[in-house]
Amino acid sequence: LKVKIPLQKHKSMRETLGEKGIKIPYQDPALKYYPEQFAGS
Amino acid sequence: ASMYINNYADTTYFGAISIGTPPQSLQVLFDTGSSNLWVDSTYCNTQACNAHTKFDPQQSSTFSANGQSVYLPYGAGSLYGQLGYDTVNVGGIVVTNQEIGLSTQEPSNPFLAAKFDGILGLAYPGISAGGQTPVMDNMISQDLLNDDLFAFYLSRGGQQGSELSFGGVDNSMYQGQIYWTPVTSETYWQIGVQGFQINGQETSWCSQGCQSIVDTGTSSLTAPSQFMGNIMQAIGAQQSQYGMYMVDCSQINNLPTLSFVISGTAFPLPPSAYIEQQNQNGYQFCSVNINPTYLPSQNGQPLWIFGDVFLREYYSVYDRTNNQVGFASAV
Repeated sequence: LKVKIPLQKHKSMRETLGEKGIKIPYQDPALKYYPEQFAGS
Repeated sequence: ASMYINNYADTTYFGAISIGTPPQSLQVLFDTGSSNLWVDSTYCNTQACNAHTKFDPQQSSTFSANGQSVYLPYGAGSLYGQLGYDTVNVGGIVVTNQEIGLSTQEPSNPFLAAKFDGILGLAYPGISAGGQTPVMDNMISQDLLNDDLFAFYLSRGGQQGSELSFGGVDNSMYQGQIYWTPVTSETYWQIGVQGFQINGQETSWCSQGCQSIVDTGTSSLTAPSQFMGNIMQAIGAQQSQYGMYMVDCSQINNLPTLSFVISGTAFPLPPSAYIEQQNQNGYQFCSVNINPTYLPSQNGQPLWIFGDVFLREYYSVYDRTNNQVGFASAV
């Protein structure tokens, strides 16, 4: 079987919150791959 | 709580799956940078959970709980949930007995603003929290696909037009040939990078080898921190008081092309790919959509992350049979 799933582009959390004046601080994107370090960060 | 938000704060491409019998539809982020499936559920009553569509296991005749709880330290916060099994329908592919994390406590308040109800991980089973079998692995073991691969097309503009295909590639979404490179660590979709060029000139920064994780759950292009200064200097970007790297919008066409050499093929990123133009209060500004990472890859080599910035330029194919990633020029 081969299927295609449409993806829709939405506003990101950062954009949505930014419009309300809430800033999301930057965090190292690679922490995602180091969950133990992430848990302790 | 917002300190835990990072990668997922900028993600924008989502699609629908359904779970249970009768099917309940939810919007998920299809994430090649993780391996678990979790969704909002009626077990959760926090403000963030209540802002989304929730899966109700009591309304599904095929649901079975397994009594285990799970903790997922996602890059966007920590999810607590209960594990259960149910039928998952992904674009008409019906996966039975799929283990699912059902949230009991959602990551954090910023998820109130999230436009998705869960995450469907597409990386390898070795990194799956709690040993949960990923959806793709169940598709393979249940023999549901023509070819054991999936592929992403991320549209450069507009809300519509992006797609994820399972079981084969969509020839209408790329041009030219697909260039393949082996997965270097069967955890994430991690590949080797042998060169990095600025305007066609090799920098030698990756002459000893770099690694890159191909991650649809990360929006930006992420560069090793030790290269950032030189990259921004080459681009001529100035750091703003908020830490963003800014360029003069009128100079975009004069900015350099950045290229990655992967298995002997150069993959160029023109400035239009890595510069983000935004309007705020009638003022247009242009920022560089490249972020640093201070962490190396697992083998110690400099680590890049090919997020949406790279994947809008290149149709990407993830082949589980041969453990390789393919890139072709996106239409």
